[in-house]
Amino acid sequence: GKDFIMKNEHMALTLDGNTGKWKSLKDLHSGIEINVTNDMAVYYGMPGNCSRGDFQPSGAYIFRPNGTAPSGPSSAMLIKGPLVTEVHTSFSSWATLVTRMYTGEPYTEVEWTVGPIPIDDNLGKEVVVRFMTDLKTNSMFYTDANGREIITRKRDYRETWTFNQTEPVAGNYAPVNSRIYIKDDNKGLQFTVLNDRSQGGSSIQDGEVELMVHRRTLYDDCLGVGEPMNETGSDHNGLIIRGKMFVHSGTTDTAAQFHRDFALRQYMAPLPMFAVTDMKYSDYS
Amino acid sequence: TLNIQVLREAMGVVQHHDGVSGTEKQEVAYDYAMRLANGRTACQKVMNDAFAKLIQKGSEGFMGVAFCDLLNISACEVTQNNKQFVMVVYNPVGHTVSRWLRLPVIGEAYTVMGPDNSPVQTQIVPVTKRTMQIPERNGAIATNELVFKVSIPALGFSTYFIKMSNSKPTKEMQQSRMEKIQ
Repeated sequence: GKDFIMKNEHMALTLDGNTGKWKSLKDLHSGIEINVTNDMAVYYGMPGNCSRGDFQPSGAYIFRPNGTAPSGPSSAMLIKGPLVTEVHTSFSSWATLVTRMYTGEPYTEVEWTVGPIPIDDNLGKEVVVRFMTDLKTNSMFYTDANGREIITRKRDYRETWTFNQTEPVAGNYAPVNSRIYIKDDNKGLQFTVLNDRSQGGSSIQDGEVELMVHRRTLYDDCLGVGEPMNETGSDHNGLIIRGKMFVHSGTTDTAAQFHRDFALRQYMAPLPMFAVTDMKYSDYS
Repeated sequence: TLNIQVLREAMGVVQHHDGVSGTEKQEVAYDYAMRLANGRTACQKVMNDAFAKLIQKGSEGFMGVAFCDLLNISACEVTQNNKQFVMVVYNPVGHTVSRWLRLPVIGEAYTVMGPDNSPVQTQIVPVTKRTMQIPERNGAIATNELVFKVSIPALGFSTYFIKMSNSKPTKEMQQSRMEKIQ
């Protein structure tokens, strides 16, 4: 029941002893600590029948949420060791997170497993992983364009035209090909999340970062696909997907050095190959 | 060149906007996936041919390398079904890199020898319900993951020799301690 700390040479992550959720993240180089919590949440896909002229439903092209349901983890497990420490948290029977900290690495790894998304309640669902910090971000967040140029995003705003926001969530989503970050210029801090695949992401509230990891919708959005996003997989229950995010918290003047260098290593990752041998090591070597 | 062409053409097809954004019909998604998988298999054959040339003559036992495409979901036929195997890690980046690897295994302790003939520190992490294999992928039987760090030279490869150990774990072979958080 007591809070506990995952720590290495670079960072210290304090976790809630009751839930396994994050509480704060400290950059040990600058000594600056931010409050940060994480969870998984579900957006319910808007139903509708656009061919009848009803509401536009959520579908392959359209992300149109109809409310959210955040969930707290129901159970957690801590696994300690000299090389890696992990906290495994279950948010439901079909949504889990593993938080990992490796010795000597300046990032925290978050591995999510989601699915099969249940649809027996006849609701399409779009699942996000969220990080909520206390950074004052002034509606701003930053996403990349294929890992190259970083694009400044501002909530409810477009640079080149007067924007009338009608979708407070979807209207603020942006493609996140490799990274998304938020900054607090007064504190001089940056909170960066790198992903392992292109996803949609946003900062719906100041200090928050979210990435959509899995979707299962029940309606076509009438934009040409002609079917809902409902891949069932070989067992017809729905897909189970696993992926990773890499979270870094540091000063704004050092964060870019981390995410540029780390992204190169991550997205051009070494390739392991295996061979069976019955030779002794001495002979083999 | 013909083998590489298979993936090259598949990538060309998947650069259709439907493939990039995921707005294709499901049947088309299956077709894209099949094309990419075929291309990947063909490229793996190219890499195996290259290895066969690199390996010195006299290594008649060399049967080629296997690529564990499902390592991300803790499934790998070679690592979970053999007490001893060799891992070659290729680094495509132009400078030395290190990386943590997690190999799905069924044993409780392993000796890992690095490219410099010295033992590598490892940690066994249990596969729990939260890190379980994806059920629809058949053949995942690992109960543990063997975690260790590899270092690979620029545009080169490192070889690691991995063997299940029956003796008591040494200081290089660390187990994990589990605690339930209530």
